[in-house]
Order: sequence, then structure tokens, then C-alpha cells
Amino acid sequence: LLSARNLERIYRLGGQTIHALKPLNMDIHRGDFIAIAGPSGSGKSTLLQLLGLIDSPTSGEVRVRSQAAQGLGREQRASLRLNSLGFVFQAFNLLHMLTARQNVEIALALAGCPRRKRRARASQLLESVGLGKRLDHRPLQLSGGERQRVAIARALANDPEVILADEPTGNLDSQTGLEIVRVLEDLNRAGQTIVMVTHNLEIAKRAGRLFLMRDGGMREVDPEDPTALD
Amino acid sequence: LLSARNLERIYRLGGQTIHALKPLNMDIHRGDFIAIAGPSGSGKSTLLQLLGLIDSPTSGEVRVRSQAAQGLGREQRASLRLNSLGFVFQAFNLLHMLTARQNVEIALALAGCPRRKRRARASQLLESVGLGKRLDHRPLQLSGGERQRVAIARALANDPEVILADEPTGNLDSQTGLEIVRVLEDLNRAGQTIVMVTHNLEIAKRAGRLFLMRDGGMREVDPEDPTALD
Ligand SMILES: Nc1ncnc2c1ncn2[C@@H]1O[C@H](COP(=O)(O)OP(=O)(O)OP(=O)(O)O)[C@@H](O)[C@H]1O
Ligand SMILES: Nc1ncnc2c1ncn2[C@@H]1O[C@H](COP(=O)(O)OP(=O)(O)OP(=O)(O)O)[C@@H](O)[C@H]1O
Ligand SMILES: [Mg+2]
Ligand SMILES: [Mg+2]
Repeated sequence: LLSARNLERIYRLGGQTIHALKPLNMDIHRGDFIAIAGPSGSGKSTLLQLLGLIDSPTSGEVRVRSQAAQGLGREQRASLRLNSLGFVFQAFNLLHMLTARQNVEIALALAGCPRRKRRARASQLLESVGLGKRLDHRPLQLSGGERQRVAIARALANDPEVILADEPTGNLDSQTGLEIVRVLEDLNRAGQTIVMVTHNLEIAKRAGRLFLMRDGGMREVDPEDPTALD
Repeated sequence: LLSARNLERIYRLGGQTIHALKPLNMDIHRGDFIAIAGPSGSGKSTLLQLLGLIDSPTSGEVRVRSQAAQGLGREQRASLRLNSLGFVFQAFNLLHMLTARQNVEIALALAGCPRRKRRARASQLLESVGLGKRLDHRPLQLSGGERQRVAIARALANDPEVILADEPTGNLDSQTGLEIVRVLEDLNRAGQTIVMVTHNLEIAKRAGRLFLMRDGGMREVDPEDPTALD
């Protein structure tokens, strides 16, 4: 469904060369529930942004359904991002002048959802992440964990084939975090593919497949193997 | 050193009245290491911002060394914030056009630290949180956990009497998070008072005093009592 071939990302800053992602291969199959864990700065967000077509690699390619994304035109990539991929940003990236509901509605509008359906769908999504009483709050009138949950609801809005979530529970207590993971597990059982970056090893162990990153490199381990997560 | 008396914070939004903090009393003694935990939206950031004189209460008062902060003039409050309190924001609040080092240096400059000393102190602080190789990166060129650590280094810059940290490890893997907590514990042993909001119960249990919040209310529990953190 989504794969990486010799995917590499180098940043150059002043005199420094940072190998944020070393050449990497990865295959994501339809229906997978994948967790990616690793230390701060190890390249997790870099990888997720490349898979989400939000960033371009220094070399190598991302393939969507076996077709190289690098070969697609701007409109096709934008259409993929809008319709097939749902991205939860580590820094949330909400629009500050819109309310929680409007932030979700705008994602629906961009994907062509008719107006009369948008309000109901946005409310239902926000309720599913516990924000039913915060629909009319703007981001600055929400707690950190509430903003995080608006970002999650927005990523789910268009029923994307693949949900790419960058630390979706980092600002949540364990109870609320578990509720969010259950929402994702329900969606996965219903057919959605999930790739979740997480520092929370309790959550990472619940995934169907687990990848560990370190210094721009990645390897797959068995989520049920307690020694894998040292 | 720092205390709350009948401290209350109500937000009014459209027709809604939100009791973010119900009338609360709290005494923070010099040398305390306090953790505050609780569900998303329970009022932790609201309380911390009131204690840090960043927000004003709806009723009640915050006292600094037994003197009501509400009675102080603007300049005195600003001086307290600058010199006696170090605040780590949940959303980091870094200046995007400045590098990591400059973000820390600016805090030192505002507090009157002479120029020749600022650069060395900023570098040393950033190294202590593992960012020695990221001094010249701007926030958008840093990972989420790296930005979080810049925010921590900045709060420590002026050697404040009280460090108020809002979720300082939320974007960090357990290893890096533990390193940060050890930095705070070292500072605490050397005499600095620490109030840390955290969702991480492993970290919360290490504190000298533990408070649990729920729906704007708060109670103190024994950090060594395993049943307290259900
Ligand atoms: N635009 C950039 N320019 C230079 N270096 C960058 C840039 N963006 C990221 N980096 C560096 O690349 C490395 C990997 O960043 P990335 O955001 O992928 O880490 P991460 O694994 O998501 O970390 P965290 O867990 O802290 O979010 C980091 O060390 C970071 O400093
Ligand atoms: N400016 C505001 N206007 C209206 N409501 C607000 C405002 N700021 C915060 N709130 C509400 O007050 C409640 C407490 O917010 P607070 O940020 O203190 O929670 P928190 O315990 O820090 O949560 P988290 O763990 O998610 O960071 C939340 O439900 C939030 O929606
Ligand atoms: Mg990241
Ligand atoms: Mg908060």
C-alpha cells in the first residue's frame, strides 16, 4: 500500500550535515497497525513526513500502491495527501482563528464533503475523542491534550486509507491516551491502516508490527518480545 | 515560598462557564520537589500559569514569600517572573527566528547577565539537556523533543528560585525523559524548588510531594503509596 525504497533524508545546516534518515526500506500493508519508537532526534518525524508526502527525500522513493510518489505531479500528490492520507502532526498545526469544530470541518470541506454533512461529522469525530463539550473553543482556549485530540479528529475526518500519527498521545494522561489508542484500534479493525510514532512503550507493544529507530536507522522487532524494548 | 489561597479560575466562553480551577489552597516550601498529575483538561496548566504569575485568578490569591502577588505592581510581578520563576511551557513558546542558543541567551540578557557570560552559560545549559550539537538550529530545524529541551534550558537560564515545568517530558522517550528528570533532581538537591506537571506516573512517583487533579480540584497524596495512582 505504502512503501519506502532506499529512502534517505539529509539536512544541511551551516557546516553541518545531518543524516536524519539513512537509506531505509519499509513495506506497509493494508490493514497493518504499525508503531515506530525510538529516542528523541532519531528520525521518526522525518520518516513519517516522507511517508505522508509532506517532505521530499534526498534520495530514494516513497511508493503509493507501487507507484513512485516522486514521479507524480503536484496535483496528484496533493490529492493523495487530502484523500488517502490522514496526518496527525507532533505540533498539532491547528488553525488558531478557527474553533475545534471548524478545524475539523475545514478538512472535510477541502475533501469535497457537502456542507450539511460536515457539521455532523465534525461533531461526531470530536465526541469520539472526548471533546463533545469543547466544539466551539479555539486552540488557545483548549488544554494541550485537547489540542492534540482536535488534531487527531481532523486527521480522521476524511476516512483516509492510511493514518500517520506523530506522537498522538504525548500530551495525554494514560487514561485518555488509552481511549485514543482504542479509537485507532477500532478503525484498524474496520480496515484502516495505521502508522503511529510513539514514545510510549505500553502503547507500542499493542501494535501489530513494531519498528525501532536510532540515529536515522530502523529495524523491525516483535512487539510481543519483551527484550526488544530494552 | 509560593502559595495559593482560595485560588480560583473561571473561563467564560459564549454561554459556557468553565470552572478550570475550583477554590484551592496549596503551600510550596523552599526545596520541595512537587509533581502534579491528572487527566487532560483537569486544570494543571491553569494552576501552573497562576502560580507562575502568567495568568490572573478569577478570585483568591497567589502569595510569593507571604506577600500577595495580586497586590504587586506590574513591574514587580514582571521582575519576579524574570528573576525568581523559571517557566517551561507545555507548548514550548520558543522564538522561531532565533537559534536554540539565542533562545536561551535572550532569557539571560533580559535578566541582566553580561554579554560575555551569556554564550557560555547558554551552551552549557543546552549541553546539559543533550543539545550540544544543536546550538545553531532554529526551532523548525529541531525535533519535537529537542524543542522541548530548549524550552527547559531556557527556563533554567536565570537560576530561578522556583522552576515551574508544564509536561517537560511529554515529547521525550523514556530514556531522554529520565535524563531530564535527573537534571531537575540535581538542581533540587542544590536548593532549587521544582513544581512539575506530568502525565508520566513513573516520573511523578519520584517527586517528594505529589498532587492529583481532577475537574479543577486537587488533593495531595503520598508519592510512595502505589494505590494513590490508580
Ligand atoms: N530542518 C532541519 N534542519 C536540520 N536538522 C533537522 C531539521 N529537521 C530535523 N532535524 C534534525 O534531524 C533529527 C531527526 O529529527 P526528527 O524530527 O525526525 O526526530 P524525532 O525522532 O521525531 O524526535 P522526537 O522524538 O524528539 O520528536 C534531529 O536531530 C533534528 O535536529
Ligand atoms: N482560555 C480558555 N477559555 C476557555 N476554556 C479554557 C481556556 N483555557 C483552558 N480552558 C479549559 O480549561 C480546562 C483546563 O485546562 P488546562 O489547560 O488547565 O488543562 P490541563 O490539565 O493542563 O490539560 P492537559 O493535560 O491536556 O494539558 C480545559 O478543559 C480547557 O478546555
Ligand atoms: Mg518527532
Ligand atoms: Mg496542560
